Amino acid sequence: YQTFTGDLKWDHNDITYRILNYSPDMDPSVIDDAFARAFKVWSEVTPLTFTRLYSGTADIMVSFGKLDHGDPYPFDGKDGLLAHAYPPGEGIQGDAHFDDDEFWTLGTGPAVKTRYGNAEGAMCHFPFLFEGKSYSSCTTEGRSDNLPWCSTTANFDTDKKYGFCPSELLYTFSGNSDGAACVFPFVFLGETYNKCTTEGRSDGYRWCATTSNFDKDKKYGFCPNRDTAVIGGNSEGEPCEFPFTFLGKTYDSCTSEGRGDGKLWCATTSSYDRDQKWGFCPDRGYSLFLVAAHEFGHALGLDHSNIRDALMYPMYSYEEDFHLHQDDIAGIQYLYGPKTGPDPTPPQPTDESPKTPTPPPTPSAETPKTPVTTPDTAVTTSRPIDPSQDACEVNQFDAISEIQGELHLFKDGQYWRVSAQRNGEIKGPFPIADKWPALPATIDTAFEDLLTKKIFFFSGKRFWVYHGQNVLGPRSLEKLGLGSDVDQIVGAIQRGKGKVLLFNGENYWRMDVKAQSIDKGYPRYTDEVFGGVPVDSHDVFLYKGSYYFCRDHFYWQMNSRHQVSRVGYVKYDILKC
Amino acid sequence: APLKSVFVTFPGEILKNMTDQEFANSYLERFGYLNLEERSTRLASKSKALLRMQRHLGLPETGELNTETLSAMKQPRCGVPDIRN
Repeated sequence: YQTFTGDLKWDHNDITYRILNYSPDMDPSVIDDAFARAFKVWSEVTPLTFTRLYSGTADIMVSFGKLDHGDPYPFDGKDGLLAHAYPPGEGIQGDAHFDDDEFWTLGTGPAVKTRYGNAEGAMCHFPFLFEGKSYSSCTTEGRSDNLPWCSTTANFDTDKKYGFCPSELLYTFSGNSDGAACVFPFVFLGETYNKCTTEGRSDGYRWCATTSNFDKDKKYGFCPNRDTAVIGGNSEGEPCEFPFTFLGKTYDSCTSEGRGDGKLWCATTSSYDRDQKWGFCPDRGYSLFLVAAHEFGHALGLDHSNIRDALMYPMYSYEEDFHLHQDDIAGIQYLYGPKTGPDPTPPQPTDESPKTPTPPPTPSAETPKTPVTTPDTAVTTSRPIDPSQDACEVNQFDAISEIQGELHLFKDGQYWRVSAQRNGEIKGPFPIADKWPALPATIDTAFEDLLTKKIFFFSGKRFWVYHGQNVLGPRSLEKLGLGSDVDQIVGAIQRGKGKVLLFNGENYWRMDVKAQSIDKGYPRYTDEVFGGVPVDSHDVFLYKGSYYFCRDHFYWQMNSRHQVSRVGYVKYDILKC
Repeated sequence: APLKSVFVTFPGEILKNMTDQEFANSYLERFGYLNLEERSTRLASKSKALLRMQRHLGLPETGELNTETLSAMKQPRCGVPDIRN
């Protein structure tokens, strides 16, 4: 195996990925699954975990593209280059790109997932028997609505299990129509279209309107490829037309005539000589799972191996029962070490769960109950850091707030301070009770009023106001004018002098700090004003002029124009762990 | 009697009308076997680059552009270079 120069690797083990778009070759759910399985190849042998993001910037951004697709390394049409990926790092580094001029399958021909019917989304079974005739692709036989279908077992006549195949008449993907089917004919720039088109796009993807008039409604989606559609050529997505004539001769099936590379092709009209419309015939295709697993190897820091059977060997070969080669395992474990600990188990109650005071940890709770061993080394390891003392070991803080110029992070009766000036040095933990003795152990939200420097603390349905050593409270949230159904405040953002926004799930309120009351016209919906952030954020705060919405160990940073400017890790980006 | 094959240029296809030598050169360059410094001394360096490629991909090491090497170059593959210049 080889690693990239300087052993490029991620500085954290909880890697995020985001799928930016889909190939029309397979159902999006099949593509999602192929990528998830490809990541699992690596997480099974290392301590790495992979979390999928649906917005913002992930460590590994995954996309499909054709030819020039926005980086300096264009793809080359069908076959040849299949994909590429960048070694770990910021920006484009770590990203994986897949050539969408390839025919993406699971490696053995069209991977056709059905929808509707009575097979609960099972894959088509090719060939299948229908009324005694064998079919190797989806068919519209037996139907009057022209929808292609297939059997999901070898014999429809006996099993009667079926589903509908990908078709623009059934659904679209991506776009802005939530998967609605194409509407034909539709109008685009005054022209009428009766089928999916690539007009108006430079990337060659076929699309359609999902209402009768795109110019008016602007509703569209991308067309899924039918299993019988040709690949590439100049008729992507069209079915072969049999028979067709080529140089005066008639063909009833795909042919390699006219080509020096032996690839099978067909015309998509009855005469190639007249129309010159053609494409490659569907073949076994390339396994998206295998190629993705290889590319993700690069994205994690592995370069090409010279072991022919290794996953990181640069050439593609299909393997039915895939097993990660020892060379790949050695390579990835050189970078990240072996997998430790047990396999994931259903979540158990931990210190993360309820926001209620917990007793101080006892010695027995701090000590690992069982030694952690690995099969390779059988070395017993123990954690050198007491998690209750190290801010970097906290996955989710009770509250985060900038107070007196320092970021304060609260958790279970303790708090840490992070200086914005002194290179982000973490100080603490300090007992909350030492500085603010009236407060309970669990703080949901805190904020400092910029005008009076009073500090407000919220816990459950109560709040306290500290001014120096003087304290007022606890008082009930209802005293602020909040409804009795409001069980807590999870975040606060100062909005100019004397106003602060208080958050709880889908709602937020504006509070007049001086009057200690909620302004009229509230609550309002969080996602109407703060679009693109999780509505189930558990910490919301203002820090260095940006709004932060936290969920789990991630944060969504939003600028003053209410645009999400970054998604990252509290631990690595804010605490610099 | 079998007809003599006629090769046509298909519209919309990316033109790959390269000789084997040209294709091999572009492959060796693209995947890092033929580095920029060696371009000036082309003949000797190409043999070296072929050797390097054959060794890297586990092919018989001849330093020549034989059928097996050419066939390996035409295999579908990852676009990440094998050798970094």
